[in-house]
Amino acid sequence: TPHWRFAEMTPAQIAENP
Amino acid sequence: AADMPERLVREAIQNSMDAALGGEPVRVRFAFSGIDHSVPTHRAMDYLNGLTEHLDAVAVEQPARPRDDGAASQFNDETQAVYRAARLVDQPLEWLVVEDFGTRGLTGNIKANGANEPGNNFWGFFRQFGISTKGEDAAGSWGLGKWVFPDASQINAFLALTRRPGETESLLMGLAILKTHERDGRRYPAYGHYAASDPAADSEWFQLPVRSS
Repeated sequence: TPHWRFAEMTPAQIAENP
Repeated sequence: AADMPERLVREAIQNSMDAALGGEPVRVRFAFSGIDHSVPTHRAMDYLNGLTEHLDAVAVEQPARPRDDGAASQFNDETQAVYRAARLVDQPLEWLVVEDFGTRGLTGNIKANGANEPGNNFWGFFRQFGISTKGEDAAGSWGLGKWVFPDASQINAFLALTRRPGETESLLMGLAILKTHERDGRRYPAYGHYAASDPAADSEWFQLPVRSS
């Protein structure tokens, strides 16, 4: 079934965008 | 928000004009459901599955964060708007639809995901999150203006259905632009997609549209 999904941020992404 | 209707109409019409097939007029139709044609709650969930918990996470997170001076932060206008949005999904879903005719639709390789994909309108609409350099080509028209679509939505989300020349199936995908948020101890980016189901882990996941005849 199609659904909304947000991909968990990687440590590198969190460091860039805390 | 004051000029939202103007921004939305201008952006939608410009995009449709840029995608004109030629040989026939481009037509663009804007329609509001109103309450009379809203989607009943039990059917609306088909289009909201997986989104509501992220709306909730954004809504509860902001006021819970202490300010630098230690005082509890106030609800700001944006947070209040998101909080109201999270409640909207428990009610019949009113909608706004923008349709265009005599256009090519969102053309381009749906699996392309480079830093820049000139001429790929599907990529520009769903995958381009950086700031576009104007004037490069038609894909430049999918610059910052496209954010008017989630902006126009009270739940900051939209679905897009497109049928491209030579294809019998339609493609359906959605995009939500919230804020970065945390849920169950995990950190999530501001954007999420309504996409085909995929068992891949988040780190491997590549959102693809739902195909339907």
